[in-house]
Amino acid sequence: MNIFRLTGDLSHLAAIIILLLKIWKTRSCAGISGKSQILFALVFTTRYLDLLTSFISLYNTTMKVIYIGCAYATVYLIYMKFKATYDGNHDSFRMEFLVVPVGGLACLVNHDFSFLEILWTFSIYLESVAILPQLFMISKTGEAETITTHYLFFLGLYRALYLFNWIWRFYFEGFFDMIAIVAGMVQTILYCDFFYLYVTKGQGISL
Amino acid sequence: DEVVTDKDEL
Repeated sequence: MNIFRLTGDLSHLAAIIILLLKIWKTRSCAGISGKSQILFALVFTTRYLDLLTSFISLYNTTMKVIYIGCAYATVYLIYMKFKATYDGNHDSFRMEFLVVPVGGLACLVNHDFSFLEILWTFSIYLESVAILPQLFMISKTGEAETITTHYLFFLGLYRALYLFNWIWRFYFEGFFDMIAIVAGMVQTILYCDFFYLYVTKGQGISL
Repeated sequence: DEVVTDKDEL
């Protein structure tokens, strides 16, 4: 554990909590892509299956459980509790365009051709592109609320911090995982355009 | 089983 990893995790946690609180407090999920949230729930589910097979640390287990729980809570709020406020017409990105190619890639390029490892790889690849329905929705409606942009900022920041974590780990531990690094770079690059708008226009974005 | 990928990272 280094400072980049820890702040990355906390940034990720902040993003998830910000989104949940936004939906809960405003009783609305307007402007939020339910499809991105379904994909994130799928990401956490397929990545954290090791919860059932091994114990790493209290921190690790706690965070994984929180991430999974919050992901499903968010999906529940969007598709069940506040369904009436869900803007499905603008959330028109096709999930299968991401899930199918990513599934194929995970089967072809992985560290070990085993059930858990392929699902782990699938989750890494899927996470890198899971935000696309949300970004697509913003480009369609041409705007994003302030709190939504905070959510995206912390979500993007998290993987960028993980990149620094991997640089750190490479130098001090000799550790590197090419799949995670490349996917993490792709993921971070997808947020660059948004980061630019967030910094220059500040908070609420209208294109 | 040998751990292939780092499951400590989130």
